[in-house]
Amino acid sequence: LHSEDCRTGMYPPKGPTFKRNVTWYTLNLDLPPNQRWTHVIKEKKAELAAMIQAIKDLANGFFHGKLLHLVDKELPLIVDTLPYPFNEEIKGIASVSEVPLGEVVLFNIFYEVFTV
Amino acid sequence: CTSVVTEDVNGNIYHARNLDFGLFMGWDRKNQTWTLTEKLKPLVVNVDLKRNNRTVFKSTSFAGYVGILTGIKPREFTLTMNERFNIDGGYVGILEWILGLRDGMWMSFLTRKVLENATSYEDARNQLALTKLLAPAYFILGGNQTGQGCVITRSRIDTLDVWEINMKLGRWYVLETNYDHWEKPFFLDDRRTPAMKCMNKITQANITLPTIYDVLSTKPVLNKLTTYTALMEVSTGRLESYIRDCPSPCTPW
Repeated sequence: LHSEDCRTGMYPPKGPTFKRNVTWYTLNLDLPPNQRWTHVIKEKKAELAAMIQAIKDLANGFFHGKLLHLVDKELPLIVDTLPYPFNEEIKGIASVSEVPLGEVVLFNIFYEVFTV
Repeated sequence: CTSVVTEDVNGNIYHARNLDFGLFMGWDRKNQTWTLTEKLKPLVVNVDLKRNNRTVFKSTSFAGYVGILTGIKPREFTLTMNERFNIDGGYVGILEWILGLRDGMWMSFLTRKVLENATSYEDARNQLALTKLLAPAYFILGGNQTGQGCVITRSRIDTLDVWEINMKLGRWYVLETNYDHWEKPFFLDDRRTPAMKCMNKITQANITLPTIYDVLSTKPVLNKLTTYTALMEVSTGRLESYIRDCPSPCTPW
């Protein structure tokens, strides 16, 4: 494994290990949950779809489409059991991004899925 | 992931992290990158969550992901979460949830709830330690006063350990990767030793957000899975995040 001497003088971030800064957004918690992420998702729609597609491609390689069938058919049923307001926010994200609800749910429960 | 909470000689608390994600999620041979890690990078956003036009907390997150993995409640506390791999993992919690046993909390929803509602470091620590979870985890929490920094090691049901900054013992930082701190890390994934070596080399007298960024920029603490680096200073409410790259030669995790 490649280990190196402790780096110094890396800040402010620059050079080959720095890709770019992160954009700021405001999330208004006074809005209905299904509208809170709309402006963010409108800007990131293509990137979200590309990330989900990458997961689908990987899953297809392993499970030959069976897992995706399960995700698209069964995971939307979970969304209403998720705690409020997260369930409504997820529905709003799926609606604006036009990504199937089950796939947005999968992204949001990724942590629990991958702790083994 | 690598998270660290540290206190300088003046009692200022700093909290920083590398978020590493996407292991075994497709390897791009040509570019020598993890496919999912690269797809996640354009989704990284900083979010200022406001109510009544006032900041409740700030977070570095992924667009489309409503939970929180990195957040700061200005002047109160900072919080990050690292994955804890265990055979009694989240899939058991998901199965229980599907079967109708729904007394556990989804990990990233809990961190968001804590950032929204907890009123102090102690309140946050109690909520993170006492809530039943769907998956094991490490919660790394920083406060706004001397000695307020800890790693909470959680199983789905119990709190296994709370490891705190303790100036009397000379413990001026706590650093967590993805292994219980009282056990040795997996020999093929030891980011803890190089990170601690760099922290100790910097010394408490010279610890600042820029020097912590140096630690998080040192391979293999920085690796092919590193998506972003976040730096937080609770007293000022400062949150800075940077998308990272790790050009070869660089460890795959």
